[in-house]
Amino acid sequence: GLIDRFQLIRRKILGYGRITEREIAIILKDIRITLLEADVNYRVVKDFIKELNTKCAGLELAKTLNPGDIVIKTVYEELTKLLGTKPQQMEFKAKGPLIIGLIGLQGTGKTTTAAKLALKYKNKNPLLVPADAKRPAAYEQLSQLGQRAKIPVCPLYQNSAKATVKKAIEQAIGQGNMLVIIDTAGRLHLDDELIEELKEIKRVARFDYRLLVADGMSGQDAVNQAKAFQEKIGLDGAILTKMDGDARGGAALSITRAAQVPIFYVGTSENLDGIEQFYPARMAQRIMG
Amino acid sequence: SQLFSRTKGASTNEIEDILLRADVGIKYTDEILQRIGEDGVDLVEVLKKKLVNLLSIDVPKIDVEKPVIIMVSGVNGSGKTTTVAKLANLYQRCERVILACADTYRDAASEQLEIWARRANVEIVTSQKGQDAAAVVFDTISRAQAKSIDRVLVDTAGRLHTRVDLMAELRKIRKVITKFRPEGPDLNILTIDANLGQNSIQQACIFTEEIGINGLILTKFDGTSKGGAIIPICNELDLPVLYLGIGEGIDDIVEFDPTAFVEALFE
Ligand SMILES: Nc1nc2c(ncn2[C@@H]2O[C@H](COP(=O)(O)OP(=O)(O)OP(=O)(O)O)[C@@H](O)[C@H]2O)c(=O)[nH]1
Ligand SMILES: Nc1nc2c(ncn2[C@@H]2O[C@H](COP(=O)(O)OP(=O)(O)OP(=O)(O)O)[C@@H](O)[C@H]2O)c(=O)[nH]1
Ligand SMILES: [Mg+2]
Ligand SMILES: [Mg+2]
Repeated sequence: GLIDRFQLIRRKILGYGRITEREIAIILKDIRITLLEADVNYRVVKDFIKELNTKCAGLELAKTLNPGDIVIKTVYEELTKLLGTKPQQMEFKAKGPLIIGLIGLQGTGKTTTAAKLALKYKNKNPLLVPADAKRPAAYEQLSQLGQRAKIPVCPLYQNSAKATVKKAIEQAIGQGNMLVIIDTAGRLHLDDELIEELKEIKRVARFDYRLLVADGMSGQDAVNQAKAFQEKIGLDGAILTKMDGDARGGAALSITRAAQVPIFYVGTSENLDGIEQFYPARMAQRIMG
Repeated sequence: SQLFSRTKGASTNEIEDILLRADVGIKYTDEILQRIGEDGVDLVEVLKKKLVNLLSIDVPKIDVEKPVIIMVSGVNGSGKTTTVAKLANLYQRCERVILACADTYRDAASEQLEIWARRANVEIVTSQKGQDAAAVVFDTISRAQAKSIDRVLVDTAGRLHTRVDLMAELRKIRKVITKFRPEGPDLNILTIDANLGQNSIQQACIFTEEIGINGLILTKFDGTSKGGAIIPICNELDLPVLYLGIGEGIDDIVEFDPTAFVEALFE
């Protein structure tokens, strides 16, 4: 992978004890290819390489024995920073239920993630809300997931996402649930009507956390999607799904860069326990291949 | 046209940006830009022609006794079930169609496909208690033969190509189909989500290696993704794109047109 390629470059640079601008450029060119292959957005890559160039120029590379290593170490550090530096958690409130909304494009894993999150926070007496009145058998899917996780799923009300959410919040406050997880229908960031529906749900739900659920295999468009949801609805965090595959996950950088929100979790299997803490340093390593 | 003036005289850097943004990938982008050269020709027009050529692959010819057997597979959430519904709706205009719900894994999979079967006005077979996916397919094709049905559409469970056990299940499903049709499904389709990046290439390679895919359907093309990953896929595997999924409704499917696709990529 990248490390072996750098060993070759190192052996060329090593022995000179100093590194020229040209040699930094060669390393950065290789990093650019690595990031693009990893599905990091091409504009995010451009900006990142520019910033790296400035940072590397500022380093005292001439005085070191292994300038190539220092450059690589800097890349990992900068990537980890962009991805959030260290793992982040959601914070629960002292009073009242924490209200989480899962939003995102079609098929990214929102419904399964809702159940996974609920199971993870089972001790908060969670309530699952099927605010998807559109997809065939959406309610049945969340209901079956809830049964397997032994977590209550409130009913779909008046075949309306907004009405369902309103009833659910009342139910949660009445029953003393400390966590409400609202699953919404997949939607395009360009669908004005569905974005409007989400705004209406937002008004009723008064989310504490609006989480973008994004497919870990997403390509270049992840930037536009993340930015659009942030601008139109507002985001407080993200979950990157299907990371049990072999996609490098460059979409992670697109999300943190474009939407400026932390990634809290990654989806790591189809099973109910397939959700894990997101670690920026590990993601940086995965992206770099 | 506006498109022409925007890209006429475009530099290789500008063209590179267009291809990268379209998920064509840096590897294939570098490869093709090297090949079209820099000799003052309108690079964009040369490139567009090359790409249209690359994507103009003949679709598999189906010349068999009924039932025609169509299998749809792909990674989780790529749009298989919705695509099966769209295809069923297309075919049932002139033929009798039956669906096999070979997704015995996912919550409410049969309920989802049953709703679509009703909307498309086609028959459906779902799994009986304890049945595995291959058994559902066997039952469906047997019934299709008995009732002289023209077409069988098999919806399979989503699976990552990295799951050895799930790819083995898929091979088992294909093996059952070979009991009726020795060469396997007449259309062996892989759904590719247009929103995905370079991983689509690996998906196509592994699925083809495992069960011999002979056609692609690019789904969710109605978003802002360009779906350019099909270009390195076609270059590598010579797989025709049969249809584009352009929405969540039953009619949201169109035949793939390489020229329109390439034009849209450059917009
Ligand atoms: N391997 C794997 N599969 C996942 C993961 N998360 C979700 N899936 C699968 O992805 C598919 C889609 O999941 P859903 O939860 O239905 O996705 P969704 O976002 O609710 O879909 P829509 O409501 O139609 O927009 C299902 O097959 C899930 O089992 C994950 O982390 N890993
Ligand atoms: N916008 C858009 N959405 C689509 C398209 N095709 C499918 N979808 C949506 O994508 C989501 C997933 O579709 P499914 O048909 O359930 O995908 P699947 O591959 O069967 O999913 P699994 O069985 O869980 O692997 C649903 O919300 C569909 O409505 C398309 O062409 N455009
Ligand atoms: Mg859902
Ligand atoms: Mg399905």
